[in-house]
Amino acid sequence: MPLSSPEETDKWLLAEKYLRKFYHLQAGLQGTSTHRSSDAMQAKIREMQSFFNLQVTGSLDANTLELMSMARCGVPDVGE
Amino acid sequence: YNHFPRHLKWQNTNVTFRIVNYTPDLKKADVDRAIRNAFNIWADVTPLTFKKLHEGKADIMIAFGTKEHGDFNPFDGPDGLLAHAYPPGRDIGGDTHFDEDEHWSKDSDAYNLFLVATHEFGHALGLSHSSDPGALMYPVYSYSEGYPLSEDDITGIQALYGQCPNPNHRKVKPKPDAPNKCDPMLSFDAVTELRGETIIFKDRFYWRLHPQFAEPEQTLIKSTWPSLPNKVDAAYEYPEKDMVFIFSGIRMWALNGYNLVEGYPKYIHKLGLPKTVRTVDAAVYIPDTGKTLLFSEEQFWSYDEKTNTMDSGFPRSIEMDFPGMADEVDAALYKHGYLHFFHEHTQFEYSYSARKVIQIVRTNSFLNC
Repeated sequence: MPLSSPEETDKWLLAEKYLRKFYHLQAGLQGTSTHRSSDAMQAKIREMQSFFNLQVTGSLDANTLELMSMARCGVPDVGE
Repeated sequence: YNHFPRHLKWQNTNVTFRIVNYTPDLKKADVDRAIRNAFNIWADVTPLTFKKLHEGKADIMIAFGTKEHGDFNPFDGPDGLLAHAYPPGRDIGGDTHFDEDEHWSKDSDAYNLFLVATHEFGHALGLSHSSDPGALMYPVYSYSEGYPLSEDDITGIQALYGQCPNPNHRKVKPKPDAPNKCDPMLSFDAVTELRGETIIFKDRFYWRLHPQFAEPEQTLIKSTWPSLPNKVDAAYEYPEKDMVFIFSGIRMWALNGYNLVEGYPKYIHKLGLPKTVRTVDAAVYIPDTGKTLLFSEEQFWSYDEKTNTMDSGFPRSIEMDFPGMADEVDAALYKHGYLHFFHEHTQFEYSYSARKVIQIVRTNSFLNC
């Protein structure tokens, strides 16, 4: 099993934190041994990409990460 | 626009607010003014009135705080989260908190308190986030000048509270919604290459087409380049110097990559254009000739990039030199040996060597529509 680079790990941590806060991703281990992302996380990434009119891939591409790191309002984008 | 679930709203139109504490970043009077102006933005388009309380419990309690600040909804230090607000309701409902770890300003130097407050009060009145990047209720911060609401914001708030009964207050100029890439009547303001990407300017926005992205990405011009104007008339890349030139009115800016080059803006007349030319409609560099064509109204000029001089014998008529084309162009791009001219909702693909139009398609086909 290849080890993730620190940058790669940071990316996933940023995404996980973002999706928990703004897309109600359930807390818990999201990574799987092969993909680093569970189905739940992919679904939330898709939801976020759809909201921001990004290409909906379910994967953490550069556009998605760039938006996740921008300054923003702390209110979730999806209703409770 | 979006509302919160159950369309939460204030049940009466007289909403009270209280500023619990102040940021040291600004004078107290500047904070008061930013908050009052932010409420006025919403009061101008609804029947709502906002009364300031100096003590006791108000509907909207406004506070500055850091990290965990009493609502179990902590801030995160500088940048990232800027503020949050709760939808209308009792107790914490409507309350609005700003992250004191941010630097707040009354201009574009830091996070503009008026803009963030207006966005947060949108939540405090019942608006959830909008997915329209031109709307004030879009979740991502971007600085802009002038009236902050878009049509989308106004429609959203009026769906909850109705219109303002005072006709004098209705004279607001909302920002138009973000352009829709697949609108069949879509026209472009300017198109250029930028290090292998294609940048398409339209109104306050630009689309970025990256060879590895299937979908164009739409962003506010001000989000990327705060000092560029909101409207771009023309743009072209001069790859030999890794520069992109952006034209707006009688001024031009230069980019190196995504960074603005110092020493700009310069007047377009420095290129050798006559003073009677007030805007450049389109610009395109042709690598085969080393010339940049500059289009304005029904004429065009040729600029030699090597000698930095305007070629003699110009201006010439667009209609005469580019047969089969419209007599004016909005935007132009040179790609794979062909010139792409955009005029209103039509795109002309022009063979420079054969001197003829080889294809006419809709402008929006360039955005995969």
